[in-house]
Amino acid sequence: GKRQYNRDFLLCFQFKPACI
Amino acid sequence: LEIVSPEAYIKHPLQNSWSLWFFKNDKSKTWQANLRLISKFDTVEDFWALYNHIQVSSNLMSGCDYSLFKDGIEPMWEDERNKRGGRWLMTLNKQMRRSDLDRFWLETLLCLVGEAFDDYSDHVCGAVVNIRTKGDKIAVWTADYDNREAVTHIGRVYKERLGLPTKMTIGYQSHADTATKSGSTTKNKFVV
Repeated sequence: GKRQYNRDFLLCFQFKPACI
Repeated sequence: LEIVSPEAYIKHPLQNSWSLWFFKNDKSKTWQANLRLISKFDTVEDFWALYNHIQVSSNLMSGCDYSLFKDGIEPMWEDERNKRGGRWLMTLNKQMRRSDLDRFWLETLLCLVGEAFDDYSDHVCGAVVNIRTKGDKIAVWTADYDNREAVTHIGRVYKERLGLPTKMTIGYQSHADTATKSGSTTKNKFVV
């Protein structure tokens, strides 16, 4: 299936640093 | 031994790889020479790393554009994937630069990278924001102006995501009509 991400899911990553 | 969830270290892959382009109007150069590829990304984390690093649209100088397109599609009518296409166009008045431009553009980006248009997301080529003194513009470009079902689905979802009131309409215009127009307006093929 298509990798769909809703806006709330995307927004919660805005200021979350990637660990690596 | 501590077990670390893959959530903690694997980036979230997007359906597509995207390229962000920047256009700066320098009249001494050709249109193509003014267009620069800023960066490509294909994960949620890398999208934000780029977005958080660059200026918001409302801080750009007049004459500048940002374009986000699927990797391999250039942000111009002439590209093979665009030439039979068109755009859902939103024209903003001057006051809206302060109140709406940046949130509308971010919402547009989230629609694209999140594949918000369901089965019709494959018809999306990219999106463009034009910063202009007479009024900024934001548009979502799709591949085929003749595909009524795809174009109207994308338009309805997009309008809803932007939170536009029902009475405010946005129009869809083919690039062919935009390129050959004689006046300042292009006729709409669809309206939502």
